[in-house]
Amino acid sequence: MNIFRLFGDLSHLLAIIILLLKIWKTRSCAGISGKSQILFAIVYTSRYLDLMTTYISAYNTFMKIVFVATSYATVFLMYMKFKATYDRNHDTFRIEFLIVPAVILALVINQEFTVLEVLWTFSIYLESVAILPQLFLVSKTGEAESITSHYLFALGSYRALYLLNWVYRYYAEDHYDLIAIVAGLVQTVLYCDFFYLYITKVLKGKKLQLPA
Amino acid sequence: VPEVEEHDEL
Repeated sequence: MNIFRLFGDLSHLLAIIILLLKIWKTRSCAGISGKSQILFAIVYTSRYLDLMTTYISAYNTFMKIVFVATSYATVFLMYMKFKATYDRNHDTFRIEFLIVPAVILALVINQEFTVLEVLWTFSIYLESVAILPQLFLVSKTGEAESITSHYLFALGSYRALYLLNWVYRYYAEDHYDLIAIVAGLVQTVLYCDFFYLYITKVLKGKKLQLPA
Repeated sequence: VPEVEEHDEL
C-alpha cells in the first residue's frame, strides 16, 4: 500500500458517500445516470467474486464489501425508493454497447482463461467506460449540479491516483498489470474534459454548464 | 505463460 493507492481508494469511497448523501438528503436522484450505476454494480459484482476464494487483507475485504453493497444501495435508491425523481428521459445511453464489447475483449485479452480471471478482466474493461452514460446525461441536459460535479471529480480522481500508484509500484516493486494500466488510462482520459470544466468553473463557484 | 498474480488492488 502506498500513498497514491490509499488516496485513490479514499477518493473512490468519498465519491460513493457524496452520491448516496446527495440522493438521501435531497430525496432525489435527478441528474444521476442510473445506467452508469447499474454498470458499476455489475463491475464490482464481477470483480469481487474473489472474496470467496482469495484473502488479501482485512482492508481489502472490507473495501470490497463496501463497494459492492453501496453500488446495490445506489441502484435500489434510484430504481425503487426515489424512482419518481429519476431522469429517465435523458438517461438514454445504450449500455449493451459497452457491456458486449467488454465481454468480447475480456474473452480475447486476458491473463488466464478461467472464469474468475475473465470476469475480473471484464470488470476492468467495463469500469473504464462505465461513466459514459453519466457524461452523456450531463451533455444532454447541458449542466450538472455542483454536488454531482464533486461526485464526478472524486470518482475520476480515483483512477488517476491509481495511475500514479502503478508508476510507483513499477519502480518500487517491479509490479505491473498491463490490463489494469491500459484500462485505467482510458478511464482517466474520459474524465479529462470534465476535469477541465470542474477546475475552470465549479471550483470558481460557478455551475457546471456546457456551452450551448 | 506468465503466472497470474493475485489481484491485490481494488
